[in-house]
Amino acid sequence: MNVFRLIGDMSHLAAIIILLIKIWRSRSCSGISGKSQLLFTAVFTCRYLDLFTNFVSIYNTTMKIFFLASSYATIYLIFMKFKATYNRNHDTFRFELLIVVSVILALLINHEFSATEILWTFSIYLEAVAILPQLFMITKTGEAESITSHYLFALGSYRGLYILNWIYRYYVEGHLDWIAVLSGIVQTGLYCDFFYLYITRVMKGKNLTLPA
Amino acid sequence: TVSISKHDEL
Repeated sequence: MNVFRLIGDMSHLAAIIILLIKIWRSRSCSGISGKSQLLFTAVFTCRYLDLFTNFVSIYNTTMKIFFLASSYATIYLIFMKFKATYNRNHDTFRFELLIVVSVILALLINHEFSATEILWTFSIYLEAVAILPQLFMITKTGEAESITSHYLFALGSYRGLYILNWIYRYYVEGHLDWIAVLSGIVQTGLYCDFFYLYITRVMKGKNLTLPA
Repeated sequence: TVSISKHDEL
C-alpha cells in the first residue's frame, strides 16, 4: 500500500458515498446515468469474484464488500426505489457496445487465459469506459447538479491517483501491470474535459453548464 | 512483472 493508492481508494469511496447521499437525500436520481451505475456494478462483480478465495488484507476485503454492497444499493435506488425520477430518455448511450468491446478485448489481450483472469481483465477494460454514459448524459442535458460534479471529480481523481500509485510501485517495487496502467490512463483521460470545466467553473461556485 | 495470481489492488 502507498499514499497514492490510499488517497485514490478514499476518493473512490467518497464518490460512491456522495452519490448515495445525493440520491437518498434528494430522493431522486435525476441527472444520474443508471447505465453507468450498472456498468460499475458489473465491474465490481467481475473483479471481486476472488473476494473469498484470494485474501489480501482486511482493508482489501472490507473495501471490496463495501464497493459491492454500495453499487448494488445504488442500482436498487435508481431502478427500483426512485425509478420514477430516473431520466431514462436522457440516459441513451449504447452501453451494450462498451460491454461487447470489453469482452472481446479481454479475450484477446490478457495476462492469462483463465476464467478469473479474463473476468478481471474484462472488469478493467469496462471500468475504463463505464463513465461514458454518465458523461454523455451530461452533454445531452447540458448541465449537472453541483453534487453530481463533485461525484464525478472524486471518481475521476481516484484512477488518476492510481496512475501515481503505479508509477510508485514500478520504481519502488518493480511491480507493473500494463493492462491496468493503460486502461487507467484511458479512464482518466476521458475525464479531462470534465476536470477542466470542474476546476474553471464549479470551484468558483458556478454551476457545471456545458457550452451548448 | 505482474503477479496475476494476486491482484492486490481494488
